[in-house]
Amino acid sequence: VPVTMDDDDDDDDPENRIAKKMLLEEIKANLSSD
Amino acid sequence: GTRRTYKLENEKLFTEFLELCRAQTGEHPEVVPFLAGRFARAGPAFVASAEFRNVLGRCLARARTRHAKKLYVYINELCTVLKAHSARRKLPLLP
Repeated sequence: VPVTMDDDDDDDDPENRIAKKMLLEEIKANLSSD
Repeated sequence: GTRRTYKLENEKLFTEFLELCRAQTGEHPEVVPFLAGRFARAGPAFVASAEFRNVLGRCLARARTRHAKKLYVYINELCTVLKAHSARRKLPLLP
């Protein structure tokens, strides 16, 4: 059975991806509140 | 004293962590100034504490050994801890 992979970066860790999203959102919120 | 030692060591470790972040978060240049800002606003007692030394040392060691794989997890952890110990306090309400 062939194994297919997502087009996303395979090395991208799910936990890291969530942390990155949270951090960037927080930075964005901070910038807009200043 | 011990507190001064921790302060100097923590500043050194934090600078190393920032350098590591700078090298690996090039796609988001806003991350390093944000983290540095959190550090600048942290309470001086916390910056010179063993607690911060432990968190920082752990994050730095993991970021080095596992490369960028979970770097944002460690950045987020540090930001959360620094925010929790921010020197900024809300002013008490006047009666």
